[in-house]
Amino acid sequence: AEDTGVRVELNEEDDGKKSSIALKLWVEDPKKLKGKYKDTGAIEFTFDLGNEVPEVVAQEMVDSGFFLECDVKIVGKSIRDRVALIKWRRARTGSPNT
Amino acid sequence: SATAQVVHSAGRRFIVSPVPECRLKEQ
Repeated sequence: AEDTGVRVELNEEDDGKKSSIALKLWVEDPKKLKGKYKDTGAIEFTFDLGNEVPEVVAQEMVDSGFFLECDVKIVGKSIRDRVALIKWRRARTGSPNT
Repeated sequence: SATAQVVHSAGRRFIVSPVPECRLKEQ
């Protein structure tokens, strides 16, 4: 995955069964963002792997004031990349909830 | 470590917490 400067990691162990998983997002390289970034720390949230869309979550982060509108795509892509990796790993291990 | 909670109008909860220290990149 491309290094967007925004890091998204698992905030809990993935047992391969849960439909929603806890994630943690933070900005590792603010220079890669287009807009000014107020470093408030890491953002913890849960993501429904089956029903939610990364870009929608990114927009909610923008709406909540964490990011500027111009960075919604970068944030969305970062979340999407992590979700794709989670799903890929689940498929590899044959998890029931891929 | 300080944490704060932000609730989006659609109902999603965001919890602000410190960035893991071992993950901080050298600027």
